[in-house]
Amino acid sequence: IPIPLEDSHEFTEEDLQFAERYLRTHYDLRPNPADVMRKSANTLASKLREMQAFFGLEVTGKLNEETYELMQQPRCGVPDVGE
Amino acid sequence: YNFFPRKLKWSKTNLTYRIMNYTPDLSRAEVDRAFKKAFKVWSDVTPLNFTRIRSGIADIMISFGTKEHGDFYPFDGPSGLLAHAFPPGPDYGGDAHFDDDETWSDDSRGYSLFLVAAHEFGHSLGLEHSRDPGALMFPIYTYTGKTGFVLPDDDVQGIQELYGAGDRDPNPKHPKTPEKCDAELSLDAITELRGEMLIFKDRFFWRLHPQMVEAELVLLKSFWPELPNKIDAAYENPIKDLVFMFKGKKVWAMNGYDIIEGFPKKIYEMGFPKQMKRIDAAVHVKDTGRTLFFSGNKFWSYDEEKEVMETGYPRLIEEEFPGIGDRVDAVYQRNGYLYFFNGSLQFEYSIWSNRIVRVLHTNSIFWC
Repeated sequence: IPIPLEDSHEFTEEDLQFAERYLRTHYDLRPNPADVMRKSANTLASKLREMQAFFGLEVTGKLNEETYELMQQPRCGVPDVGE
Repeated sequence: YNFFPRKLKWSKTNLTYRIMNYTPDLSRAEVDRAFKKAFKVWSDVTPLNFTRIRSGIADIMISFGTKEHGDFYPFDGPSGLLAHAFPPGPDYGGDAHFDDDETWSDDSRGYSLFLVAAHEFGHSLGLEHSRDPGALMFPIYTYTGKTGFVLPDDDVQGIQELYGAGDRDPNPKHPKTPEKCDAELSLDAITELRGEMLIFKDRFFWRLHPQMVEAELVLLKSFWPELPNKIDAAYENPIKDLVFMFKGKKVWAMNGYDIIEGFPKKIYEMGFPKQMKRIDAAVHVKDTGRTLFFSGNKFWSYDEEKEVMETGYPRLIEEEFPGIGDRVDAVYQRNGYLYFFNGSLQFEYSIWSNRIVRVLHTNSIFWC
């Protein structure tokens, strides 16, 4: 998951897994075929951008504290975008 | 507002629902009532009718479940995912599931079953999530009070695009989410809070960080559930690190998010006349240590150190601050200036030279 340099020590492995699960549930992030690292990185960044745009956050494509905080808020389980 | 792909909707207006099981957090009657009230939110503004059945297959099957509960969209334990629902269609279509690892309640103690159900039934009828933070269909849960719920305008627009309007709307005045660049924008209150600026309008406030141009719109109750849905005035006393908020004859003191023990108090306990009904605006002037309170066409001066109202007040606003009009909606201080808001205008008043130096649009506070 792309993370801003200044936040790089902020997140544990568990946090990153939570964030990935969130994007999969609500932003239709597809599981990553192991051999396509480059593409998956873009998909993650683009899904983060989609979420940040949806909630009116600064669109960086990186997992910063503000974005992670919003992921933790209680919410509806229906996706925000996608089929 | 948004729709599901292919704008899924029911092709009939008479829909059935069935409650398959119950949560232990509430009595059966409370659950029945919450769901019935949640359906009414939508039937009030459309031609849709909802009938409860107690056996067989209903259009909208409602159930409580935990973790993996049979639809391959598992819940996740307490908080996080609260519920989900499927768009209109056969079988699972329209069904609504509630996570029973949550604590369901009919007030702010737990998650309001009524509010979450009203949101989920919006999905059951064909609405997707809205980006409007004031909309019921916004994906994040916000407690908006135990009574007096009125469906926000954004949701009404969406559902009526699918099903048209009904003929029995008991609350036709549906709250709109304020637009910060609206040329006619007027404000309710403004205060600093630990370096941020909070700008209040209806049941919202914008958080304006000094370094950021983009203001974040937040529901008042998502920060302070105990506060009313709209306030009259607010100011920060930076020395005490307290923010005071006013509504009618009441005043709340906040330290950050926490309301100070013993509040709300009555405004006359600060030295205002007993018959005073409300405060329109308030501002703490750091240089003098005084807080100015504006009500109607008059204003008072309060000595924060001695915690008493200064003698010789109230005075007429027009006499002390000629040119700003005879009432004030909101006011804040910055760099030796007072900014008085009156309708869609703000007056930049120099404390030093005691005169207005600029007149601006209210919405210029957001760089519009």
